[in-house]
Amino acid sequence: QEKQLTLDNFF
Amino acid sequence: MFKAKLESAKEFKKVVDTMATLLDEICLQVNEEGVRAAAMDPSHVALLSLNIPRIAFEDYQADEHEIGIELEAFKKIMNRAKAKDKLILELDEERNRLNVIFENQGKRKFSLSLLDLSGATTKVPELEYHNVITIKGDALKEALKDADLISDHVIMRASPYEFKIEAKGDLNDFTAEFSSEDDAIISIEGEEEVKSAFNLEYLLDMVKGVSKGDIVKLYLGNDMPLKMEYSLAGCELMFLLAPRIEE
Repeated sequence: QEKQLTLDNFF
Repeated sequence: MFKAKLESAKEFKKVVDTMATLLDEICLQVNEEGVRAAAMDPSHVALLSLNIPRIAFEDYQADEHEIGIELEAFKKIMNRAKAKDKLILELDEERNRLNVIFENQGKRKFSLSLLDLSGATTKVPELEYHNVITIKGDALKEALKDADLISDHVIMRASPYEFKIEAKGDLNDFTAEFSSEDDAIISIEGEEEVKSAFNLEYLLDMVKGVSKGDIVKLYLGNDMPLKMEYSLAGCELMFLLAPRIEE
């Protein structure tokens, strides 16, 4: 299962 | 006041086109040093940052202002740029508009109504990367278009000597391989092997303004956002794209 992360995950 | 003149309206059109594919609106922060802006796309998957140092302009005068622009309208106006048009951007503070003027045999002036985006500035995070690939823009763009035939996402892999873009479909695969010896590669830096997967639609939007002769810098990590940098006519563009991960 693939999931698209958002940039909020890295800030 | 803000009044800035660019040599080529047609070149700046590429910058506006690229911004408009990812973003609905942007807040230009102008001061005596130049023009800066940063914004995330509505889904927070991609970030675009623009920096136009004053040296990129033919004429430049600016105090501090925030200029909020609706990009679809700006893009439509910029689509009217002709080959030898110069571009003047001028803030009309009284009417709260940005005048977009094409200067050639005469002047054609559009007045773009401004949005109040004050306080909507996006901070650009400092991420650390060990792998940096500097590649010819057209080679990267063609590889991404190839991959688009096969899948809606790609895996980017980098090692100290190699950079790969892979796409896997249900039946068919695609791989683009670039070694540090290849003509397309200016340099590959990095000490380890890294890989991350990215949505292809975003990648294609990010390279929209890239053409032959442009050089693109890619910063890669393991399941990290991709950082991409390139310049168009003195305008420095930087993108961050969040990865896809396996759960």
